Amino acid sequence: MFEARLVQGSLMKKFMEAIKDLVKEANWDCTGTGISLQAMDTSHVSLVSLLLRSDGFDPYRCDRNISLGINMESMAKIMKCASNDDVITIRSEDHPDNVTFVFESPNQEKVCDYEMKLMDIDSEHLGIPDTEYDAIISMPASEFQRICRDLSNIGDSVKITCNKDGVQFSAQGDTGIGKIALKQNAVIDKEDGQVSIELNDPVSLTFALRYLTFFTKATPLASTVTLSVSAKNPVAVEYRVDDIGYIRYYLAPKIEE
Amino acid sequence: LPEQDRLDQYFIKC
Repeated sequence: MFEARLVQGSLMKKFMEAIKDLVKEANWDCTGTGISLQAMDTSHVSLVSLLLRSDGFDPYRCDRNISLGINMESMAKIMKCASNDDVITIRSEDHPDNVTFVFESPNQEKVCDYEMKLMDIDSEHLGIPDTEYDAIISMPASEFQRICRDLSNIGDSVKITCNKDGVQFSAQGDTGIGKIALKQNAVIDKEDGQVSIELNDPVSLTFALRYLTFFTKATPLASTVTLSVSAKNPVAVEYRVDDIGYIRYYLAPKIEE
Repeated sequence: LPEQDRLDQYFIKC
């Protein structure tokens, strides 16, 4: 059988919120390592990849590798039934037709049990090649969310330009142009609230704000976000989640005419 | 506006 008990159940709610608007259905792959998911949005423009390591659960039991084919909207609805301080357990058999979510209140006075039908999802797995990035930008996740929100008022896409002076986000539309420049706060300092840039080569790429805004749904999961950019390659947007794993998003650049 | 590229061509199908 498979059983994974997450004491900080709110994390599962937050992971769900971070993917449900992007991905319609996906396989949650459960192995001894943990729970992972990789899925593209329906237009194949962006990809989400997440890992919840087994040591983040207490206990974690996976007798046989299984894939739980899940409709995200249905799971998100069930996750909304869990309170923020609930302990969440995910449970299924070795050849499952259903998955069970159990929500326990902290004092165990209330136990909710939701069983959900699984789907047979034929998903293709993509291998993500190791990339030498031109620039790796770390910044407060809330700052990146704010930038995406503000520039969405100006245009549909954002140009990210990174050089020795810092990083600039700019958008243009019918009403005009918006530019937001961030300087490094300190050299190689990745403390919360800091902007840090590892620069190999100056780089400038344009991305759809619609998708970056979807990615910022992961903001409640982490204090820091890392943007890894490289000329003519997809950007990797990573939120590392303390003690359990990560969620990463990839988005292909817009092709300059 | 520039065209949006699909991801498939960057990543390898396993």
